[in-house]
Amino acid sequence: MVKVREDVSIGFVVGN
Amino acid sequence: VMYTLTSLSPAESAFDMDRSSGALVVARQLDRETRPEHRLEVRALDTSTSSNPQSSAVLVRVDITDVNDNAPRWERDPVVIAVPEDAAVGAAVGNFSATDADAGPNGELRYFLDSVEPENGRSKFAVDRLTGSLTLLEGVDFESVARYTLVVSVKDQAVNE
Repeated sequence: MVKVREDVSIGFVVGN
Repeated sequence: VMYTLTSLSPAESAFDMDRSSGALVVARQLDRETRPEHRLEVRALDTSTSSNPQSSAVLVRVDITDVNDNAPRWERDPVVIAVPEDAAVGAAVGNFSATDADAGPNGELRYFLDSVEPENGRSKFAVDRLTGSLTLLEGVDFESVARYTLVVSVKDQAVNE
């Protein structure tokens, strides 16, 4: 499971 | 190894994957209020051999965490409340209700009575912080004052309210 904030910009790397 | 990404949620994927590094990248604006989680399948495929390629997949759930991007909203503005002049002191005479689409403290609301006009009415009304309920603290008299104007505000409990 990965968590990411809803306000990150396009292009943000969530995980590898 | 080469990577491919498939969205298991019905809508178009908000994510992209770098085929060679496997980096999962945000491709569209996210919105927790519209879609709080995304389910993806990432498949790794060996490409060194063309004769018998092997692959395996992993399921990925992406949880979108909330930021305070919605202000509370009033259902009606202005709110008109009729209070009979013989209403009992202590009676609940109205209820203020707002909504906030955010989660947790970002959507938790507190109500405040900011002002009352005429000013001598300030001691007559109280608004419950948690419920928005309007209570009469003193008797009202139609012949003295037929209308009070109250300004009520609502705030969410986010750090950046």
